[in-house]
Parts: sequence; structure tokens; C-alpha cells
Amino acid sequence: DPNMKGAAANEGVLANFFNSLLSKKTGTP
Amino acid sequence: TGQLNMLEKAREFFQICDVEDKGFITRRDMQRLHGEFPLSADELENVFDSLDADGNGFLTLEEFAFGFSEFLCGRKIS
Repeated sequence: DPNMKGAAANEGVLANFFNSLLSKKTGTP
Repeated sequence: TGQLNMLEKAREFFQICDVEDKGFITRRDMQRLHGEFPLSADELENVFDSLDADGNGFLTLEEFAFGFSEFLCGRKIS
């Protein structure tokens, strides 16, 4: 199912996004 | 309290994206993060579409917090 694949890819991108926010927050004291 | 903590974090992150303090995030706000974040413009667009649950072009704190909680849940499982 291509939709399922898209959802999985989006999850990875979302994880990347939130991880970036997390490191941005901890990176700046 | 775990949920409150999560909401606090979501609010902080929301404010990082909502630099003008409008109370919502637009696609343009998202694209501003390009260069700051290791994500391409396409990926940021993707993030916006995924989080904007009702697809109205405005990302509210509620939508943002929901996406964030889903991310945290997924992380706990893996």
C-alpha cells in the first residue's frame, strides 16, 4: 500500500523534526 | 504530570516555530526553519501536512501537541 509507505516515511521525517527541536532546546542554554 | 510536562514541551517547541507569537504556525513559519534544521524544504512541508490534521493551513498548539505526543509514544515503543 503506497499510502502506508508514505505514512511511515512521514513518521521518520516527523521524528527528525522533533529530534531537531529537542537538540535545539538542549543545545542552547 | 507526565502529560503536563509533555504539553509544556510542546508549547516551548510550538513557540520556536511560531516566532511572531501568532498562536498558530503557517507553512511560511515552517519554511523559516529550513537551514536551522537538518530537514529539506520538502520534508518541512511534509511535517506541516502531517501535523495540520484538519488541513486548513494553520497549525494550532493542539494539533502540534497531538503530533508531539504521537512522536513520544512511538519513541517509547521502539
